[in-house]
Amino acid sequence: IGEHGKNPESGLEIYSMKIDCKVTSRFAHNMVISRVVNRANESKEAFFEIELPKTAFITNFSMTLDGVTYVGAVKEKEVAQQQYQKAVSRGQTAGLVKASGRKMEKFKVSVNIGPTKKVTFELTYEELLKRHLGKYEIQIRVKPKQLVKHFQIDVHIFEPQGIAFLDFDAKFLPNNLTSIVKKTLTATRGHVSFKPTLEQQRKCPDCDETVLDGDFIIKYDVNRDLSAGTVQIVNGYFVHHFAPANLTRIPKNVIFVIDHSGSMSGTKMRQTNEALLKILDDMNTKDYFAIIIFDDTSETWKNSIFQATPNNVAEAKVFVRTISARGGTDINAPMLKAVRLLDKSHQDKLLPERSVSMIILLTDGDPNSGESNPTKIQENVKSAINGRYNVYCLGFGYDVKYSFLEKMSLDNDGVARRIYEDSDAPLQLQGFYDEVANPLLLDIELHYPENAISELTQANFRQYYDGSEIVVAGKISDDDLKSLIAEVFAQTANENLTLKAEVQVSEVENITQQQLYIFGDFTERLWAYLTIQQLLEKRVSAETNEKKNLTDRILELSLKYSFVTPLTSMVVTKPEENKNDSFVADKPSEDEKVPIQQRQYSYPGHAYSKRPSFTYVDSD
Amino acid sequence: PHFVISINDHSDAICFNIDGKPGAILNLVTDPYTDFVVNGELIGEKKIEINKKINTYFGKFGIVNNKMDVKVEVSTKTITVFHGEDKIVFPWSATASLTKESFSISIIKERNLTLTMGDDATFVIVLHRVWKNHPLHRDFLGFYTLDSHRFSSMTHGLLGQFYHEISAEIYNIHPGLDEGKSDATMIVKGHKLRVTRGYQKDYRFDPKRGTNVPCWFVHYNGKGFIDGSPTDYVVSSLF
Repeated sequence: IGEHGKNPESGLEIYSMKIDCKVTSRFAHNMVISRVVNRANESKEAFFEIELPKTAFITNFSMTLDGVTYVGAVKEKEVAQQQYQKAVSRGQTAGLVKASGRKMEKFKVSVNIGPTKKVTFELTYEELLKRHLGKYEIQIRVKPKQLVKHFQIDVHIFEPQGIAFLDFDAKFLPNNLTSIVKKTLTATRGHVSFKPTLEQQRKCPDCDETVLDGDFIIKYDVNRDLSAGTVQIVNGYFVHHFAPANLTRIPKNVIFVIDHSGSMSGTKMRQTNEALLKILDDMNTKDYFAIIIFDDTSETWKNSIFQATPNNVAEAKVFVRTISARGGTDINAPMLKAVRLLDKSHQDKLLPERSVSMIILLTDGDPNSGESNPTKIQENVKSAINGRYNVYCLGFGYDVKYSFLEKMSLDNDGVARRIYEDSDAPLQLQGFYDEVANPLLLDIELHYPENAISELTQANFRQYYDGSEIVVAGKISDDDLKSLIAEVFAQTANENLTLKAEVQVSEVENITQQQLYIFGDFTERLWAYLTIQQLLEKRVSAETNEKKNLTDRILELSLKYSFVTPLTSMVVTKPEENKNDSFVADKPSEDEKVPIQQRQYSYPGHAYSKRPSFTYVDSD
Repeated sequence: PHFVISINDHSDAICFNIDGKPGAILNLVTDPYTDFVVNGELIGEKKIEINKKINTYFGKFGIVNNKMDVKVEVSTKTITVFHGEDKIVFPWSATASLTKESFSISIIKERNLTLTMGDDATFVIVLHRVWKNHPLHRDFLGFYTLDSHRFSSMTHGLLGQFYHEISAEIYNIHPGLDEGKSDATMIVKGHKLRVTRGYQKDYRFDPKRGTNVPCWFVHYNGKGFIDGSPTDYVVSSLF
C-alpha cells in the first residue's frame, strides 16, 4: 500500500469511505459510501463488505460503475427468489447478507472493475434505536481492508427533547488517537466526527496495517421526567416517545425455571450458576422469587416462593451452587409448575397486590422428555397463564429451537433472547435480567383522539421497565386537527397515574421544520419501521388466517417504504453485454443456527465481461 | 407573602403580609387530630439590597398527611409525592394526575395543582412563573384552601386558625392615611385594629393577571388578627 493507501499488488485502492449517520428522534438513517479505483492494467474484483445492526432494515444500495448508477429495487421475496434460483442454476452463490455475531449482519457484494475504472458503492439502512438500560446505542463496525485516504464517520443527532449525554466508545483506537474523535453537543444536537489521516490509520510508522478494526459505538440518552413524553408530528404522521423518570419500582415475583439437563454440563452449567448467584445478589428485597430446576423431572427449591430477604437469598445461593447437569429435557412440566406456583402464591396472598409476576426460562435444547411437541407445550403454557404472567425465554447456545422459545415468549407478553456460548455468557444473562429487573408501571394505555388518527402502532403495554422506552406512532387522519392530545393511563406501585400531553400541530410542525436538515419524512418512515417490526412479532404467534393478513400488510409496507425485511429482497440489476444481471440481498433469520464466527461466504471471481453477476440482500 | 382570609361568611376578606427571612419555614396548617400539616418555605428576590425591605414569597410547600402516609413537597421546579417508602417526582412541565383511593393530586402543566386528601381537604397550589432572566424576581407559589370543613377545631397555623369561620366587625370607615384608601376599625378576636381598604389577587383562574379580591388590610404582620406573632409559626423543617 503506497502513500495514498494504494495496494500495488492488488491494484485496487479505496480512496474514500464515508459513513454518515443522521438520527432524529431515535430514528437513524445511515449511509455508507465507498469509492474504489482499479489502478491495475487488468480487471479486478472489488468487494464491498459492511456489517450493519440486525435490527436495521436496508433501504437502498447502489453501485456506480463508469458513471452509470445501478440502483437496488426492493421486491417481494418470491420474485427475487426466482432470480436467485436462476443465479444458483448458473453455479453462482447468492444471498448477500449473513448473520455476523450477536448483533450484526454482514452485507457483501463484489464487482469486477476494468483497468483504471472506478466504482462507488452506496448502502443505506435505517433503524429505530431502542432504549436499552437507559441509553441508545449506534454501532458502526469499522473494518476497511486497507488504509483509506479519505476515511470519515459523521454522526449527527437531533433530539428535540434535549440530549442528556453523548459519549463514544472506540476501543480499537490507541489512547493517543482518541482525541481525533471530535464531539460537540448543544442542548438538542450532538455531532461525533472521526476523520483519521492516513498516518493516523497506520498501526506502525512503516507498515500498511490499519488500526481501524473494531466497533465505533455512540451512546446517548435524552432528557426525561415524569410526563406523558414527547410527541412529534411531521407531514401527517406522529410519534410519541414515553419513558417517564422518577417513579418508584414495582415489586416483582420471578420464577426462574432452569434447565440442568445433560447438555448443560460443563461451561454452560457453571456459567448459569454464576449468573444466577449474581442475579440473586442483585434482587431487591421487596421482590419474591422461586427456583425450579428441570431435566426430565423437575424440582422446586423448598417448594415455595420466597421474599428476597438476605437470609432467603443466602439459602438460595447455597442451593444454586449444588445444581449440576444430568438427564433429558422436559420443558412442559416445569413451566406448568411455575404457573401453578404463582397461582397459588397469589391466591394465598403471599405476593404484593401490585406486582409483576414473571417466569424466566433458561434452556439450551429442545424438549425431548415428557410432552415434547413444541406446539403442544406452547398451547399448554399459554392456556395456563391466560394473560396473567410474562414469560421470558433465554435460549442458551446454538442447539435451541429459537422459534419455539420466541413464540412461547411472545404468546405470553415476554421476549426471547439468545444467550451466546462465550466467556461472557453470565454477563449476557445478568444483562437480560437487568432489563426486566425494575418494573415502573403496569397496564400502560396510551390514548389519542380516536376520530383524528389511524394506523396506530401498539398502544397498550403490560409493563414499562426502567431504562426502556415506549414508542407509539400513527397517522393523523383529520386534516384540520389543531392539537393532538396524548393521554397515558397506568398504574404505579401504589397509585393510578394519568399523564397528558397536548401538542399544537402547527407549533410542533414548526419545530420539526428545523430538523428537516436531517431528513424530512422521518416520522412516516419511523412509523412504517415500527409497524413492520410489530407485525413481524405478531406474525410469530398468529393463526393461519391472521398470519396471511399480517404477511400481506408487512409486504405492502416493506415494498412501499423500500425496506429489506424478511418478506422482501433487494435486487440490483447491472446490464452487461445486453443481459440483465442481478444482485439480490436477503436478511438472515435468527433461527438459523449461526455459529458465532460468521460463515465464510465467497463470491467467485469472474471476468468482467463474460459472466453475469447476481447479488441479493434481504432480512429475516 | 400576602395572606387573604375570607370573613363573615365569605362576604368580605381580611388580608395581611408576613415578612420573614428567606429560608424560613412557616407553619400554615396543623391539625393534630387528623395529623395533617402544611408548611411553607420562604424565598427572597435574586438580589437583596442592604437596608431595603426584603420581599419574600413561598418557594416550597410541604404537606403531610400521616394517617394516609402521604407527604407532598411542591417546589417551583417539581412536585414530589412520598407514599410510604415510594417517591414519585413530577415536573411542572407535565399535565398529570395520581390517584389512590381517597388521595389524589392533579397537575395542570405550568399552572397549578389540586390536592385532595379524602373528605378532609382540598387545596390548590398555583405556580407563578417569572421571566427566568428577570434581574430580581424568581418563580414562586401560591396556596389556596378550597375545602377544610373536616378539619378539627384544634387546627392551627397561619391559615389553619381561620379554617373555622371567624367574625369580624368593621366600622368607622373613613379616609385613610394613604390617599384614596379608606381606613376602618375592625374588632376581631377581642382586639380593636386599624385596617386599610385595599385588594389582593386570586390567581386560580387567571394565573397571569389574577382577579381582584377587595380586603381589609391588617398592618404590622397581621398583628392582632393572627394568634401570637409570626415568629411563633416558624418551624425547623418542611415536614
